Amino acid sequence: LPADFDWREHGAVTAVKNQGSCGSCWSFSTTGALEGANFLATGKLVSLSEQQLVDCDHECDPEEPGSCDSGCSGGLMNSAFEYTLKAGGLMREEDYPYTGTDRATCKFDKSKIAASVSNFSVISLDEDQIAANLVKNGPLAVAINAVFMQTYVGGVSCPYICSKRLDHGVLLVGYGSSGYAPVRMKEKPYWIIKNSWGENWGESGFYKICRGRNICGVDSMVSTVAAVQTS
Amino acid sequence: SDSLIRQVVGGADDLLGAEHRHFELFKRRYGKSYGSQEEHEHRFKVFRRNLRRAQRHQKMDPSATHGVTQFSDLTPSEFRKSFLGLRSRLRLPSDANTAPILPTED
Repeated sequence: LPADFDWREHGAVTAVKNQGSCGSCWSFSTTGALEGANFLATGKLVSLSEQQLVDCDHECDPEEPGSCDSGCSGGLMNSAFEYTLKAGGLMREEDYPYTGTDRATCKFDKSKIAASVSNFSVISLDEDQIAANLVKNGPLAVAINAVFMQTYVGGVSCPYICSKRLDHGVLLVGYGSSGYAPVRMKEKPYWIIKNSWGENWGESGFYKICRGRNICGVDSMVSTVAAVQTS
Repeated sequence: SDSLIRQVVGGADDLLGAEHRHFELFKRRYGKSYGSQEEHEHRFKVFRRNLRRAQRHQKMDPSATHGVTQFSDLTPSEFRKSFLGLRSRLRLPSDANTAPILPTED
């Protein structure tokens, strides 16, 4: 595994987006992972529609009817992948633009699918496995506890204590080996995470969190998706 | 010994003044406005609490920088309700696989 790796440098990550005042983080994590996988499969970086997921994805928990993806009220990346697999794919952002509200009816147009899911998998808690899947399969959909993110301005976040109760969906796009942690007086490896709060938040829209101890639950729910190869 | 210690900086009034200035800068930078004087005062109180929260986060997370963000006028529950959105209680759908173990040496 390379010591440092960043899919942004390989052109597999679209611009930072903004979910606005809507609990749709899960849809941005899902589109980000599929955008990367589609780039690996086709060589083309296409921005995909979160609004299609917000409006049309009502995939439910197989064992708990009523617990479903619910637009601005929340959802889960894995069920969004399941929806995308069943629906056939996601449309382009520009064909189904984001509005940040979930009162609209579904306007999915099958003839305008821009990327499709061939399969998706859940990765174990092992950080080497997460890094290997990141390098091999593209950016990964991950969940995290966002408590420190409300006040985060920059640097490598490495809190002494952080809840592992997952409440936010984001995209893992890379990792670095040398974020300096002064109080720990040593270089700390970190994950590079693309968030969906716009470019004015954090480090131009990105969050760095140190690796090693499943901090804030960042290793707990990691999924990879593979896109259908187009001829 | 008390007579040897003379307070040379302002007390609570100065801090409040600084927090007001912070809040004005925050509103200007993020384009915030509030519909009524009551809402404005409420948001200022929340902002002050979040300034202290950022200080606590800074102590607990010294390798990062914590401070004022676009969410500094929101309570933690408003922040969670409006800007997150993960339903972690959902279980894995039927088509989810377990990723194969990849080599991580050389």
